[in-house]
Amino acid sequence: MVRQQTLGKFFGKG
Amino acid sequence: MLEAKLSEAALLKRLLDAVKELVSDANFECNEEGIQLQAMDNSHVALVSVKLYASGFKRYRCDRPLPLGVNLGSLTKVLKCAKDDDICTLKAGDDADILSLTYEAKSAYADRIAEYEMKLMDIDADQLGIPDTDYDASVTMPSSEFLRIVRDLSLLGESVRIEVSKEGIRFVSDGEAANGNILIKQNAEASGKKKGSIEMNSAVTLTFSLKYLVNFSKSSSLSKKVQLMMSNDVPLLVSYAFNQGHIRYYLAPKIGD
Repeated sequence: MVRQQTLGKFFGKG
Repeated sequence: MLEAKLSEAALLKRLLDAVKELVSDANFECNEEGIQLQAMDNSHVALVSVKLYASGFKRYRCDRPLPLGVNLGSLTKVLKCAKDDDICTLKAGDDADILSLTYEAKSAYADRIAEYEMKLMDIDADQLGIPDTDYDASVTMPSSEFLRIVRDLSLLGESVRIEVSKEGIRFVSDGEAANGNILIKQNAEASGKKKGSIEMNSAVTLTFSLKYLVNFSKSSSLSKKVQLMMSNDVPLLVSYAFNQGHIRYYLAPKIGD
């Protein structure tokens, strides 16, 4: 089973 | 105020096609360097970033930074009214509540000038800081080839595993009823002709949703080449460059439980 990650985990609020 | 004249409306039409299914509303950030758009899709899985350089316009003037809040569905409709080879001028005042678009065509019998106006909106969007990344693998290939691969594999399954190794780049889809894998080998002759290239510091394996990659491939009309930048456990960067600017997509990977 694979789970989709979101970008918030990788990109900080700029 | 903003005044930006593009030699062909087709560029904007293609850009809108490449963005509108991911994002419904977005700020066009205009400044003296050009026009930039950065927006995430609703599920925060993908981000699209568009840049049009001031030098890519026939004429460009922007006195001070101006965010233009655009409903992309409305802009798509207004752009449908332009012919691909019309000269297209965008104008907005400092209050940024209306965007005016002028399409100029010279036909054999008369000059046609069409003027449209659309309402702009206030969009309160989070801007994400995208870190500079040294990617472990960089693959350049014909955009039509990438389009074909992701479209074919999307018929079989929801996800694609992308593996970059010494062997080349492999796209694997395991569907419930069928599976498929496509290997593109580094070909000395082809790379000599600059058809494509694979550069790799270390092997990379990542899994992505095909639905998004098919969506990104709408940019194939903007550029003959696409560049895929990858490192393990970080978002994929899919980049299309054209004369007047670029469109880049970032896509968060899928992970195993």
